[in-house]
Amino acid sequence: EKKRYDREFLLGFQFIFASM
Amino acid sequence: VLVAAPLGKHPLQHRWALWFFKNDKSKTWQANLRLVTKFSTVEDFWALYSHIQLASKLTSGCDYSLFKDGIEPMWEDNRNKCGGRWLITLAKQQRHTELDHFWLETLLCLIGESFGEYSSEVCGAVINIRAKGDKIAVWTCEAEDRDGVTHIGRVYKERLGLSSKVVIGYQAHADTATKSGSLTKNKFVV
Repeated sequence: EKKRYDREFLLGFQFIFASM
Repeated sequence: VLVAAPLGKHPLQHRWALWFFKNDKSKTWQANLRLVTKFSTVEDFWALYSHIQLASKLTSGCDYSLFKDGIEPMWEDNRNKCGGRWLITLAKQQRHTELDHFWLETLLCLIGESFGEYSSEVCGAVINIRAKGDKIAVWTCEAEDRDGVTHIGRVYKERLGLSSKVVIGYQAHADTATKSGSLTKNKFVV
């Protein structure tokens, strides 16, 4: 199975990791 | 090849390598190009992205490159030499308004495999920070594949939110290597 992620899914992780 | 990820993280289709180029005229081009790190999960991408300088804050002459693991960010690499690039040239004032947004969208297109069946043709992307105008490019592996190249170009243009009036061009590396910058002809446009 190809691992494809749309931009909204990817952006959903941004601020979790920006604060670490 | 799907890269195995630690439990709980979201694996990407590929492992990616971030490269940094800093122009030091006392060194060779190769010596100025450094591999920063590699990552293969969504979480590790953001951990990296949030800890490096925004492209707009880099000094002129610097580049970031993001390439699939195993492909070096240079024309000479076997996966690049028959390929080319969709090139976005920015006006000077766009460094402060759109550059970082365009680069992040470019990265998300790559790691998210946004080009469907043609994502396999993507090699990487490069951002050049230059006083005369910054550039962003998506590199693909086969300049002769009209269907793949134009599909990637259309999706990329849409993702950047560019107007239909804006035309972006694809240049074969073989043409870029033999001509000075602005004279390189576009092989395709969208």
